[in-house]
Amino acid sequence: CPTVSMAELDHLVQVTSKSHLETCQYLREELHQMSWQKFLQDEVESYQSKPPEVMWQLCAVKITEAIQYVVEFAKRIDGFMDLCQNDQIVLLKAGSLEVVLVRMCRLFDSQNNSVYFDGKFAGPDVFKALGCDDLISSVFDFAKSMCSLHLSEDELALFSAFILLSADRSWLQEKLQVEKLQQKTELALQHVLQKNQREDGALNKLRCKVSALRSLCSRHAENLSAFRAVYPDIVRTHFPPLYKELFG
Amino acid sequence: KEKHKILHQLLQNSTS
Repeated sequence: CPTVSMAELDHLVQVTSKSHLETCQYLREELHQMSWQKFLQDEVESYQSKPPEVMWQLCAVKITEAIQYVVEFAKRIDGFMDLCQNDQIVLLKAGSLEVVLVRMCRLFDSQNNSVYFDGKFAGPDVFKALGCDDLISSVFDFAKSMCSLHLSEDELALFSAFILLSADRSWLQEKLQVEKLQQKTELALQHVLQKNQREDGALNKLRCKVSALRSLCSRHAENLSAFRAVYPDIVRTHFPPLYKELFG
Repeated sequence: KEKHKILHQLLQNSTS
């Protein structure tokens, strides 16, 4: 473990938190103001009656938008831009969707089991046309369990950085460098959890989320490849290029 | 590099 001073940890918390808030796509206050806007039954039905390829394309666009904000977040993480370009790409390719899923708890209304999507709050039934009910319900369960941890913005920021800096991703060239950054981030996360007086094993609960995130992302890849097998031209011509780069 | 053209581009753009 690297030796890091308290002042250094405080600085890391501050920088990561600022980066998170500058790139989080929606402010909590904005979302709070929109929380009453739920899709009406006829709007839900209109999403459900879309052809699968249209709904897939819409979701790919929304995911890609969210990922662009995660890339900006990554660039502002202390030390990320000092890594070699290969490793920056490897970490984003493997971790950007995981961070989107972590950030989703900010857009999630646990009481109504709905997520902010395409301008209003949507329940799992809105995504029926995708044809991946199991994945959607797992994503909603994940968001709900993340919400139940009631993470503050600085805790969420550090957990997101911790996920992005996973040193066990395949194809890293400077694994040790990434490992150092991840360990420092974990110390800062631990530091902030203690400072926020959380003694309910929050760090262990967060560690458990790592494997859940990996499983969700691999299931996304499986569902995408099944979709692509049926609609190869739609993916090739209509999906956002960044989405194809990351998941192709 | 060609395979991740857009990601490279996004990484190289200066942070606004």
